[in-house]
Amino acid sequence: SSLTQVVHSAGRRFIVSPVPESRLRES
Amino acid sequence: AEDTGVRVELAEEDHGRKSAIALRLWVEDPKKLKGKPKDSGAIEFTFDLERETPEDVAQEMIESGFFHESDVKIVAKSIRDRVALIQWRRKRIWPALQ
Repeated sequence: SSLTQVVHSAGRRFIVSPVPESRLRES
Repeated sequence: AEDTGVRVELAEEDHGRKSAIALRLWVEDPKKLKGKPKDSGAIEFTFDLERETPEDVAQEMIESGFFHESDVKIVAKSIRDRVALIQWRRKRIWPALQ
């Protein structure tokens, strides 16, 4: 799985990863 | 907590000692949002229970392009509800540490 990192100008780091299929709600 | 369509969970086990905790947020129901979220998956971040507010983090997520600015309140509320639950749980389980 791939991870992406986004750093906001205020310094906070957001690490983005795919949501596991099991955590997605059925619609 | 109210179902906002945005899910926030702990990204690590909480032992009640650290003020900064890792949280993970993702969109469960995009139809509950006003704008279209960036289709990026789960966003993990650190939140300081003593020094930060959910509104601060929500605003930074909007500025980072994860959500439309019209959804700042719903993102903040989702984080706030989870943070309240964490703080309630800490006071109940580890009252001496708080």
